[in-house]
Amino acid sequence: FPAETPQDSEENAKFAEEYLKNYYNLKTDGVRQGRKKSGSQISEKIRQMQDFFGLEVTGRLDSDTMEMMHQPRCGFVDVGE
Amino acid sequence: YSIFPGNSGWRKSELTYRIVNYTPDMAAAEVDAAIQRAFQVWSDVTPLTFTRIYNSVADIEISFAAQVHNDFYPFDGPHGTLAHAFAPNNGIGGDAHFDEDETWTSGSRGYNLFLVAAHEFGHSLGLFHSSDPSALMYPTYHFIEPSEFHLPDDDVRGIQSLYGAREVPEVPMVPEQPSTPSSCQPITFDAVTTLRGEILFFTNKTFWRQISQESQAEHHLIKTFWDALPNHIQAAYEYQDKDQVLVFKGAKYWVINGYEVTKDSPKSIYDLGFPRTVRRVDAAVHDENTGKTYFFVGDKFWSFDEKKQAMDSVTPKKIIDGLPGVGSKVHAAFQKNGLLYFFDGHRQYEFNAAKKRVTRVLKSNSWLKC
Repeated sequence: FPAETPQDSEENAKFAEEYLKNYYNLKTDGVRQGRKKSGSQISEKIRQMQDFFGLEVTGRLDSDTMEMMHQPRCGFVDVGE
Repeated sequence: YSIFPGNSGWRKSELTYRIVNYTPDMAAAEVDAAIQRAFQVWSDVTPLTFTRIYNSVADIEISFAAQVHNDFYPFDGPHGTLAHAFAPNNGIGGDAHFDEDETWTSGSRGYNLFLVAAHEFGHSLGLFHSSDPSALMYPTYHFIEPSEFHLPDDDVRGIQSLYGAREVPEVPMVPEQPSTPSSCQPITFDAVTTLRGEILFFTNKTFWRQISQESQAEHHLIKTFWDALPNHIQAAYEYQDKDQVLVFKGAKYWVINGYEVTKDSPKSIYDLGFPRTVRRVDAAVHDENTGKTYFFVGDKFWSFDEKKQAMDSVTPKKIIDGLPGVGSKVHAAFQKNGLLYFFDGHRQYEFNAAKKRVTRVLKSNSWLKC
C-alpha cells in the first residue's frame, strides 16, 4: 500500500469511525470526549471488528481492515443489541 | 451462527409477507420471484411457511427506500449498507428494507436481490450475523450464481435451533427408471480433479469416476467414499507429490489421501494466504509442469507455490489476462497429460500452458463416453 498521506489517514479514520458506530455500537455521543479516551475506545472497537472477521487483531486501521470495512454489506450490527 | 439474545423467533410458523413497493431496477415479476425464492431458502429447512398478502399489514413488510426512511437507520447511498431487517416482533419487527440507491438485479451486475433478501430474511426470522465466512448470515455481500446456491450448514443449524427441522413427508420409494446416464445431458460440474490416474467429476451430492479412457464412468454418492466430505463441493485438485486431493467448499478445505480424509480437516483457506474478502474458491488445478496451483475466484485467479506453500505475490490476476481464450470465469479445472482443462458452464477449454493458448473447445462431459 502506498504510504498514507495525512489526508488519507484522516479520511480512513472518519470512515472507520462511521463504520464502527453503525456496526459495533461505538458511542460518540456528540460530546467531545477526551482524545485519549475516545482513541482507546475506537481502538477497542477496531479490535472487536478484526476479531469478528478473523483479521489480525491489531487495534489499528491496517490495509486488510480498511479493505474489509469497504466491503458492501448488511446494515445490521455485528455485535451487541 | 448466532441468534438475537432474548429473542427466540416467531411464536407461530405460518408467517405472512407483503411487498410494499418495488425498485425500478428490476421488473416487478423478477422482484416477486427473488423474494419468493429467498423465503423458500428458509422454508425448505424448517416448518415455517410464508404466505404473500396484498391489502393488509403482514408480519414481514418488504420495501425499497433511500437515505432517511422512517426508522432510525438511514441508508448511505450506493454501496456500503445494502439493506437491513428487524428481529421478529410486532410492528416493525421482521420488516426488511432495501437501499434504493443500490442497483438491484436478478443477475450479477449490481447486487443480486435474491441473495441479499435471503440474508435479510434470516434476520427477520431471528438470526444475527455469523462469523463463518461460508455462511449466508456473514455480514458482507458476495455473489453466488443463484442456481448454484445451497443454504450453508451453519445457517441450517442456526435457523433450526430456533424452529426445528422441516418434517419431510414419507414418499414411497419409486424404483428409478433406467434412463440415459444423466452424465450425457448437458451438465455443469461443481468441481473436477484427477485422483491417482482417474478423473472425478463432482456435481451436487454425487460424482462420476472415470477410471480409464476405455471404461464406462461410474456414478457414486460422494458420502459413499468420503463420509466426512460435504455435498455440493466447489473446487478440488490433486497434488501428486503428496498423494493428496484438496476439496474446497466455502472458506474451508478438506485433504484426502486415497479413501481417507485427514484428521485435521477441514482447514481454513486463509491458511493458504487468501485475503479475508475471499469467501469461496470456484475452481483449483495444480500444474505439474510449473509446480504452481491455480485458484479461481470470480473473474480472478491466484497462483500458489506448493514448494514454498505461499501465494505468488504477482497474483491475483484477471483470468482473461492470464489465460487468453478461456473466458472470464472458471468453475472447475484439472490437468491431464500435461494439458489444462477449464470448465465454464457446459463448455470445456483445453489449454496448452506452454503455448499459452486454447487448443480445443469441448463439451463439459466429453470425458464421460456419451
